Amino acid sequence: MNIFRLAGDMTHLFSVLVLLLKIYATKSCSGISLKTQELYALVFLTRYLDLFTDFISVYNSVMKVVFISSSVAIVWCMRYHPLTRRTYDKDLDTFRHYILVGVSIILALLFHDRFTFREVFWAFSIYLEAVAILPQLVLLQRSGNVDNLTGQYVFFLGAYRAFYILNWIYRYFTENHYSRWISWLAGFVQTALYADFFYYYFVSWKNNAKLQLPA
Amino acid sequence: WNHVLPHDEL
Repeated sequence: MNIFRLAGDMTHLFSVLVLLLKIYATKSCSGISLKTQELYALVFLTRYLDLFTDFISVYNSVMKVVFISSSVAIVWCMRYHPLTRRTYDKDLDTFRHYILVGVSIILALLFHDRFTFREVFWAFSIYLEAVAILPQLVLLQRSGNVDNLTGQYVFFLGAYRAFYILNWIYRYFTENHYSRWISWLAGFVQTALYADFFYYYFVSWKNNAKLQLPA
Repeated sequence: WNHVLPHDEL
């Protein structure tokens, strides 16, 4: 474990906590894309298949349980909870996210480390996570004004993978491992997708103005 | 060092 990876995991955890706070505090999930939440639940369920087979550390297992349970809980909340489900912007959240799933399956079947059940599912989860934020970014552009907690949620979600890239660079130079090119490539694409959001987030923070994404 | 990073990350 190095400081970059710990910072990445804590930032990721913080983004989940901010999202839970937003839904709990405002009793609303307006501005949140259910499709992105469903994609993230799928990412965690397919990446953490080893939860019960490979024990790496208490930290690793606890964080996996936290990410899986929080993402599933948020999807359940947005789909079935009588109060919050009514606040979901169903007509704005229209991204055809099953296309992202389909493309990720094809990519994982074509490009993977080893053709094993575990590695193909792992590659699928990496590709899917790289694009999972798209429905959320599209929803933010459509819904115009972005409430603070939602903006912070997206910001921390984007920042975590940037820390992971620093972690891979660090491990490249300090350990005799190198990270899979799949992680590098998908990690860069994932972080790049946030680039314009980061720009508008910084501008709104600098001008102390409401976060506005151009339509 | 040809071995790839183990799946020890989240």
